[in-house]
Amino acid sequence: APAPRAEDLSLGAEWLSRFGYLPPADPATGQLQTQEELSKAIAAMQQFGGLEATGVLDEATLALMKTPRCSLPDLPASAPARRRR
Amino acid sequence: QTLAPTKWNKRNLSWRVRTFPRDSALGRDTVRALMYYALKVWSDITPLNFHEVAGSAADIQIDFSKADHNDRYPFDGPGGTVAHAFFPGDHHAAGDTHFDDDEAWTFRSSDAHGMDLFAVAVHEFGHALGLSHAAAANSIMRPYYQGPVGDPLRYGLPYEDRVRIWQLYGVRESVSPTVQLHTPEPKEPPLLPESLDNRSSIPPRKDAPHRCSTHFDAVAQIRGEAFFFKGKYFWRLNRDRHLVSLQPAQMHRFWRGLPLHLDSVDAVYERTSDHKIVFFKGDRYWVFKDNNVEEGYPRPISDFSLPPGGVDAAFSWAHNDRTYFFKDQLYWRYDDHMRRMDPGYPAQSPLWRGVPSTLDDAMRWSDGASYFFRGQKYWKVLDGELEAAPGYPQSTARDWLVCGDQQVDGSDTAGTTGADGAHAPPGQHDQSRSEDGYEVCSCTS
Repeated sequence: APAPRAEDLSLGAEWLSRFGYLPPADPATGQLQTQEELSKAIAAMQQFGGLEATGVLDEATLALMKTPRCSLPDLPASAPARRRR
Repeated sequence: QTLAPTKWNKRNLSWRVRTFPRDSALGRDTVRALMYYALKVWSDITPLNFHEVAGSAADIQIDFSKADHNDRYPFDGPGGTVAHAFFPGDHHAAGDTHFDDDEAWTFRSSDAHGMDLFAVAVHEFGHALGLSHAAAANSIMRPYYQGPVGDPLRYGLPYEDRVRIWQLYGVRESVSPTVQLHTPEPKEPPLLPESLDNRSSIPPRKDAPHRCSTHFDAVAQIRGEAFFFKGKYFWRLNRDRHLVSLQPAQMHRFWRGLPLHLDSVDAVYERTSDHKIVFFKGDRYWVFKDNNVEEGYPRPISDFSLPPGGVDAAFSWAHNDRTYFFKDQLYWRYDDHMRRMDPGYPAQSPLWRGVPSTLDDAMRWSDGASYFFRGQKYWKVLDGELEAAPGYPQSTARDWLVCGDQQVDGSDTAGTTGADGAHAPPGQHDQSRSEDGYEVCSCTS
């Protein structure tokens, strides 16, 4: 898959954080996510959304992120994306 | 289920649409009806009961808001996030449900455009009852909008969602595979747009009793109005003794919280001590505040020191402000203020000479007199008297329910007039105007 553009990555990280797949970004340190954490979060979101859990921010994943949805998080903020449901 | 489940500890939940979509094609009645049906989806299968209220103390406050609306979950304009709801709990926002007023809310429109309000409302009320998002493919609790879910009158929850809500609240008796209960649904919930314009052509209900040829299970004066109960229906007369409608109303749709399988009531009266309304059926009773049942009911009638077997009639006598219970040939006198039975009861009926010893029900009326009903007749006892007024019994159907003499079955009191000239009470007309086929209705507010 083509590498995602910078703005997609930033949209993705903000989206993942908003809906509970990444810990909320720490306003003080701006807490950068490691690539591995980002990939795990994407995979968890893909799995929850019924997509193939590739861990890559592909077109289908970006499209799902743009789908109208409920504001509530999918995972509790405290639960790391990797928790087994 | 990814979040620790929270749930309501009570079963009767009130709701209210506090703000409506501003420039939406959906009218307020439609929005309220859709909320009713979206809640009904959950109450149909659980022991929960929802009732709409007007005040701001509703458990589930429903708002249509835009952008930042002071709850830390701002909306983001058209698309994106479209709604959210708060889980049950003790905080003031528990259960509250917000819809993004920047969305084009639709009902019964094609998938292509707009956001189907019913589908989103069912999802959000799942949250308001304690469910979190689910990954299951066809669950209504999937976080992503998946278009309309079909006709609100026929929609049923997917199995996954049923199991999850049953884990929180258990199963409603009527749907439990083990309990064979005939629980017909109240069939006339709020109307939805298509049928709004032909509302007036709804034919009278097949199984509804006819007011002119029946006797009544219970009769009560409630907040100055008269209610005549028969089976699962009731007729209502306003303070001027005008019949509000010839068609009976469905008891379950107005008196919220009565079990759906209750097919009639034995007696009803308004408690003078706090103006709550008490319904009796068999050995149980329910207390209503306004038209919503209070928590913790039904309770046993032994609370009144009444023996098992239920009551035939109940009413408060204006003369001494005591409540009288009647069963077969016996009657009891109860002090509602002290909440205790007066000593020396039961006594042999009747207390009032000329009144039959067994009754269907009794009530006090705004003229200060007491009225006793049995079969299709009634007796009047003037305030403070201990004897039925001369010229009684009279026909209940004719004098209270706007039935012409020819409609009144088998009445042997047609045409006589009580000594007090109260044959056709003020405001009533001998000749029922429904003869010419028009509804005889009066607006009470």
